[in-house]
This record gives sequence, C-alpha cells and structure tokens, in this order.
Amino acid sequence: PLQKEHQSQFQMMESAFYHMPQPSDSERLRTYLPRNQCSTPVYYIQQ
Amino acid sequence: MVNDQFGIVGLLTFIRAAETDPNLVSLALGQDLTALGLNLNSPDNLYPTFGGPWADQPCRPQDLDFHVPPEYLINTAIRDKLACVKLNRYKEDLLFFMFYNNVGDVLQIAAASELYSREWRYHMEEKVWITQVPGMVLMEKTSTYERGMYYFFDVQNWRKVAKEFYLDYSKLEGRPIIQGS
Amino acid sequence: YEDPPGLVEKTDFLIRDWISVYNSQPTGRDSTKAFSLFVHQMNCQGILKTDDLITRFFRLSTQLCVESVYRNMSDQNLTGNHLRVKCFNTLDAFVRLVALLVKHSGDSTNSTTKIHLLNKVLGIVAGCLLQDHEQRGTEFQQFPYHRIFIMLFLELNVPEPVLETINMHVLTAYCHTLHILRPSKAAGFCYAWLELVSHRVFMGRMLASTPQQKGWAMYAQLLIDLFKYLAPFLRNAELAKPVTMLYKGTLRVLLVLLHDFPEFLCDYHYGFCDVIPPNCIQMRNLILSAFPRNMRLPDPFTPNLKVDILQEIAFGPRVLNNFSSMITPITFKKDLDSYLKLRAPVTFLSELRSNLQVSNEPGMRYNIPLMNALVLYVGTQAIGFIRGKTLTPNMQTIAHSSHMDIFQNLAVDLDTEGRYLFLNSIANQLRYPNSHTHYFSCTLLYLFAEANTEAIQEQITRVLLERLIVNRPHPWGLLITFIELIKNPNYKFWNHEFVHCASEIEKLFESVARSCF
Repeated sequence: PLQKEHQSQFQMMESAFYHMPQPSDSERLRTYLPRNQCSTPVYYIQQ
Repeated sequence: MVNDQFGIVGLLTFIRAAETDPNLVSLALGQDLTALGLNLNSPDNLYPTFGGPWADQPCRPQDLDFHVPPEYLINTAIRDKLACVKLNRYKEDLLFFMFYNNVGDVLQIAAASELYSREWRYHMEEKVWITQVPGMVLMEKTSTYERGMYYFFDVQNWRKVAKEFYLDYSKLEGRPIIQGS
Repeated sequence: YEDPPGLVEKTDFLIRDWISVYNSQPTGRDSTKAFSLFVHQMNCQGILKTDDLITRFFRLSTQLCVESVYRNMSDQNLTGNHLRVKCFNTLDAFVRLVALLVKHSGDSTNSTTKIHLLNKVLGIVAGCLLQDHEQRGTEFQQFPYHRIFIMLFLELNVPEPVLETINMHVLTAYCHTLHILRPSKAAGFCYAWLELVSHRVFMGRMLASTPQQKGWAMYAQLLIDLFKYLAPFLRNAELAKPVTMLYKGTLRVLLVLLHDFPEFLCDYHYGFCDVIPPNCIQMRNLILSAFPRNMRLPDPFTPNLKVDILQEIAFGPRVLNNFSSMITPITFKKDLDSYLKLRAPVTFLSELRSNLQVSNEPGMRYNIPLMNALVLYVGTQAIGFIRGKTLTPNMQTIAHSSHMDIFQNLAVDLDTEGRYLFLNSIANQLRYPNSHTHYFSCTLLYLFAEANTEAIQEQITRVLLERLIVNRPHPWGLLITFIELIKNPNYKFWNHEFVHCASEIEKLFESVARSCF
C-alpha cells in the first residue's frame, strides 16, 4: 500500500500532470517564425 | 502447485486479466516499445533529435536550437521592423525549402498553398510536387487522367527534373487549406 | 531573515530595467554592451558589495520573475502561445543576466568564482522552487523553474572557450541541483525534471561529449532517483494516468539510452535493478538487454548452440558499484566469507533468511538490494574459486561447493516470496554473453535439476516465463537459459504439472518451444 508521503506526492504529480511542459518550453524563443505546430496531411513528408 | 502470487498461478491471473483489463497488466505484459515514436533501427544516435519523454516523434529540423551569434537572434523590439513572411514574393526553391523543412508546421501548408497557386500539384502517392512542362503537348488526356512530360521537384538533387507521368487526377491534392492561425 | 530596508524595491527596479533593456536591444539579443552598463548600475546600488547581498538579490529576482509568471498565468486574457511568449521574455532575460554574470565574474582564467556563482544561483532557484512547492501545494507551477533551468543550461553550453573550460563544473552543478529537486522531494516538478534530465543537450553532454565517461555516474544517480520515486506507484497493478505518463516517458528515455549508450546501461544496471520493482518486468528487461556495441550476439535460437565455448564467456562484465560493501552488517559479511572459505559456521545457512528479512523499506519484507548483492558476491566468488582450480564454470564444476550450498539453501529455505526475489536476483544476471551470464544460467538450471520440491522448479519457471511473455526486448542470457531448460531432456521440463496447469500456460510454453525448434 502507498505510504502517506506517496499519497501527497501523487497529489502534486497529478496537478502537474494537468500542466505538462510544452515542447517550446525547452527551446529558444523564436520571435520571427515561432513554432506553430499543426496537423499536416499524412501524405506530406513527416520526417 | 504454489498457491500465491509467486508461482505459475499468479502469472496465469495476470494473463487472464489481460483479456478483461489490459490497463491492469501494462507493466507485466509491457507495451510495444517500437510504437513510442523512436526509430530504434536508426543507424544514427537518437539523442540529438530526441523530442523529450512526452514526444511521440523526434524533433523536426526547425526544432533544433543551433548556437548562432546573439546578433543573429531577433527579439521583440526589432521583430515589428522586419518585413512579414510573404510567400508570393519568394522563388520556388525557397518555397520548396520551407515545405520540406517545416514538417508539421503551418509554414509547410502555407508553402504548399503558394506552390499550388503557381500551378504545382502535390502527388499524394508519389509524395512529389509536379508541374507541366511549358509548351509540352499531352500524349493522352481523359476526364480522369492525363499522360505526358512533366517536371517533378527532385528533393535529393534539389532541382526540377523532366519525366513522363501517368497522372490520375484523383491522386493530386486539391488546394491546401490553412486552418486556424 | 529580513532583507535590508529598500532592497526589494531596488531589486525590483533593477530587474525590470534589465528585462526591458534585454528585450529592446536594437541589435538582436546581443546584450553584452547592455550588460556592462547594467553591472555598473548594480554596483552603484551596492548590490555587489557583499556575498550576502548578491545572494539576496538573486533570491528576490527569482521570486519577482516567478511571481510575474504566476500573475500572467492567472490573466484570463493571456493563453497558449501568447502567455508563454510573455513569460519567456521575463524569464529568458533573467537567465541571460545570470549567464553573463557567471561568464564574466572573476577574470577569464579564474573558474572558481564562476562556478561558485553558478552553484549559488542554482541553489537559490532550487530553494525558491522547494519553498514555492511547499507553500502553493497543488497550485504549484513547474513552468517558470523549468524554463529558468533549461535556458540557463543551454546558455552555459554554447560552444564558447570560457564555457568549455568550466563545462564539467556546470554539469556537476546541474546534477547536484537535479538531485536536490529529485521527484521524491518535488513531485510537482517531476515532469519538468525528467524533461531536463533527458534533454538532448544534457544527455549529449553527460553521456557523449564529456571525456572518460565522467558524467555517467552522476547520470545514473539521477535515474536511480527517478526509479525510487516511481517504485511505490509501479508496485501497484493499476497505474493512474499521471504515473503512466511518467512511466512511459521513462521508457522513452531508456530506449534512447539502450540505442545510443548501451554500455552505460551495462555498467549501471546493478543499481537500477536494486530499485526497480520486481513487477516492472519490461522496464527491467530493457535495461538487462543492453550489450556492448562491439559485440555480436549469437542467435539464441541457433540449434545446438554451445554457449560454453563462446569466447566472451571467459570474460566478466565491468562492475562499477562496490556490491560487496553492500553486504551488511559486517558480522554477516564475516560469517559469509568464513562459510565460503571453510563451510563453517554451519549456523550461517540457517540464519541466512532472517538476515535477508531485515528491510528498512516500509512495506517490504525482504531487503532486495542485500539479496542482489549477496547473490552477485557469492556468484563472483564461485567463478573465481572454480577458475582458481584451473577449471571453467559448467554444470559439473559449479556443484558441491560452499557457494552452491548457499544458493541451494536459499532455494529450499526461503518462503515463496523470498524465493521469488532470490530467483529474480539470479535472473537479473542473465544478460549478454559474459562469465556472469554463463555462471548464473548454469546455477539456475542446476537449482532446477537438483530441486527437492516441485515448488522450486515451478518458481524458477515462473521467473523465466514472466520475463519472456512480456513485450520485447528480451535479454540474450534469459533466452538461452529458457531454451536449454525446455530442450534438454535431463530437466524433464514437460513432465511437470505446472506446465499443463491451464491451456493458456500450455499454449505459451508451446509457442516459445516452437520458436526455439
């Protein structure tokens, strides 16, 4: 069974789960052409 | 036989649970690790383009920071003084550059849309851009297909190459639409 | 304790001024000119007068920047990209200031002041994070701290001579900070934490470009921090979504390590298996499947594969952690060595179980790290002992020895849970072709052949089978052991009731057997 400290850890983790890091959080800010992800057609080049 | 969870019966319980509640056994039976978005057969190292623990695909070329002198970096103050991106002013090879180097980004669709307006068509099966060779007579033309000499854009050699194509109109993409922003 | 009067206002003014200067640079983001003016300003304000004031300045500026992010996040009009860009402008400016201060503090040859300042700032930001984490509870946001840490790391890892000379110090400072912020200390930061630890630049620096693998031990420690945090949640069958997210992220990181740095996993798997829960079978298999890139593994399904004559079998794997020192208490270790040497005191065997049941982990009945260390110690002693008689380990030479006494005693005397953990300790050694894999493979088969109860044979089968039915990858040593067990008629494997106890189990064995034959 989870100990008490694990329960509180889980609560903190769960709230962080709803604010997951975004890819752009780890990248230099691009002012001119910012990352603008969108779902492109599957038949386009993906790699 | 061992009658607790440390024998074969214990394992059998997991196996049977897999049928009813796969979420219960995600650790014991594992998952298909080739489906986590990593190309495990890649001859190159994965870490340089690793998109991170939550990404289900590697970084795209434009996602990789490369160290450039700070003077090259643009900040908000001078951003507005620079001309906006106007694709209709760019030559074709820059449009192809933007199409092939901004996968999964609005720019890829914007470049496709501009190429479309310049009479290029994207072949959805061959995954190449094609345009008619000016002045070239079609060998065959029906309501569903045509055959003749066309230019296609050769990504490897980065140039237009003339080639005979049998063009099934249903395989050509219509005008690309840019959703949202 | 209280800040000197006016320091908060002074800091607020200075930081705001720097942020606006940083973002209004007409020549891109080269802020070195603005920086020298700003340092002069800090001097005039007396900020640089004492170490204490510098510390206070960094704490206050960290808090001010983080506060502004929380304010932006509560602004309903700011969402998505706009919110992030606005926060980045503040945080990146602060990071740039720190990076420039670290780079230019002290003269260019004197790294000490640079590293001292970097450790100070990282410690301050970590302290602010832990305090914020404590005070805000589930309102805590990882975002601002994540941005500060990663952008500062990227700034300090650009290829500039002054930074290259202090890079190992920068990596060490970051590893210390990430250890202080390990998930069991800041669970609300765990996703950002794993993103930092597995960032492509961080991984590249720690595992690839740092000479003599000097970053490997620190990186292994960070992974152990992660496994220790995950363990209690993974020990339960049902995984909640937040745990599944972190677990899946961990699998991705381990896959990159398996693909790019298999030798790293080969070297550090011992410590990882001490903390990964026994039911995390696929993750453990992934780690145990690593083998040196210059090694070609013979296909385990090769008919009549003679493992004994593989040349790799003669060599032991690299063992970095001092597992013999993990055998405590010292009296237990003394009795163990004495028994190995003299087969006395005989009481040693009967006291084995109670020694292994001393666990300081709540909810754990057995001391798994001690079990793992004992098995590995006795096994390596056995290999040395056999070699000492100019023999090579095989089914004959491993028998009738004090080492095998201990293994057989553990197989017979432990209860089903203890025996399951003991057999897992042995199975954890079944990896790529090396002397340990070979010795422990023979040992497992020997224990099966000499078992005095069918329960022992059943549990050996259980431990092997559960590692085989899980999705790939499967360690080479595991495959060759199981194939030998089901193929060699001496083990009479197919005669056992547990092989035919249920149709699913029978089908499983047959499918494995088919792929063997």
